[in-house]
Amino acid sequence: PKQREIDRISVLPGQPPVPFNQFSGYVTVNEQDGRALFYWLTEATTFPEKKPLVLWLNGGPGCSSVAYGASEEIGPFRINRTGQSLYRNKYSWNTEANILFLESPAGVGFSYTNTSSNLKDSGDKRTAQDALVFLLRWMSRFPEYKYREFYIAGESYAGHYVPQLAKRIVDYNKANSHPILNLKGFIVGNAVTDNYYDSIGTVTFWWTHSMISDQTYQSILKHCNFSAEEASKHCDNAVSYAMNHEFGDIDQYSIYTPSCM
Amino acid sequence: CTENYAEKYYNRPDVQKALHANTTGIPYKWTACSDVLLKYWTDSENSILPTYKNLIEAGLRIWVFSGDTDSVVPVTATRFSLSHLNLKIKTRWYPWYSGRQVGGWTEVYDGLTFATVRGAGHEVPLFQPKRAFILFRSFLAGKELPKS
Repeated sequence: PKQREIDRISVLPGQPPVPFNQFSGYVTVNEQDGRALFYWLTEATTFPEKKPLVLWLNGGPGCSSVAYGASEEIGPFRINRTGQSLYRNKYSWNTEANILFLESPAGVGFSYTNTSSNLKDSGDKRTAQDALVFLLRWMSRFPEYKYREFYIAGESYAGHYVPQLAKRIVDYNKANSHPILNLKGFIVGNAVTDNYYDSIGTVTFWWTHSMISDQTYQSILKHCNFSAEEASKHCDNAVSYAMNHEFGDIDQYSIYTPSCM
Repeated sequence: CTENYAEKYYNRPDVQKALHANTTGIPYKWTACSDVLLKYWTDSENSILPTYKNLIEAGLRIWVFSGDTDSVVPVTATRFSLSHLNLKIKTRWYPWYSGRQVGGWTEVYDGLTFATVRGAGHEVPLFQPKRAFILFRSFLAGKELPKS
């Protein structure tokens, strides 16, 4: 708990006054390799002691940093164009819950490892395990959140992270008589779910939204075996042709809005 | 271009100090994504559907949503994947509302709620913040999305 007060954020540069508490800092998740994850807690604007805790994870893999969820989606602040100041997000999710952002795994954002090989051997399993260790140790620093209603939220490749962490928590809780992680559920958006079905659904979307020609659509369906580990040369060529010669300069993440020049 | 704003802000020494971040002198700039991790990612499950089945049995509240203008992990991909869970429909497909506009569409299954968010890209709360907020509030409350 002493570390909790050290982690308290008094005010961020360029931040407007806010009616909620914020904390941020590191939790070591592996002493041997020296892996530590960076978190940022923005407590609820009213009655934080009564509101649930929600852990938010972005995707990538390698992009679960505070650039996305915290700074342009659900966090309380948006960053202005010059990077000099912050302004309030009218639809911040911390009016309904205490939002915990985590930069994960080590190597993303401010989260680091003292073993550089960790940057080249990360994967789903260790990411989920480190995240579980993070939560258990974080709860020691913030004991008021033990047994609190707890949810996990995320998007994109967090379609892996979120259910995999939820599974580890469920298994951990089964093995402990008085589990402190009171996980109630999770919510994921535009979530990577199943390589085979996602791929078919994606190519179908490209065709039904007139991003690719019939010819390319047929070529992808003909040459791509979506259940194979590796894509064939013909498949790669068909998909590359679509992206490089048929999509045009769109923002693939939002196909009807202007792309960033 | 909002990602660029973050790259500016979080690399400022005064911001890192205020956040108690980068206390060990990380030997590279803060970036929104780590290209190294992405490039060398090792184990990645082919399918999360078995985990969904497991967690539905564990009784967790599970919501899956899709911004319907994203072409990277599009709504059709998610629907195609979820359809292979073969879940029983509890509340048939209906439009949900935000203000007097259709915020998207939703269907409630035994163990899982699926919802689209109309006009939102990959980062749903970035493109449709109000609709995303209503979605989140309904999820937390464990209530179906508003029918009007």
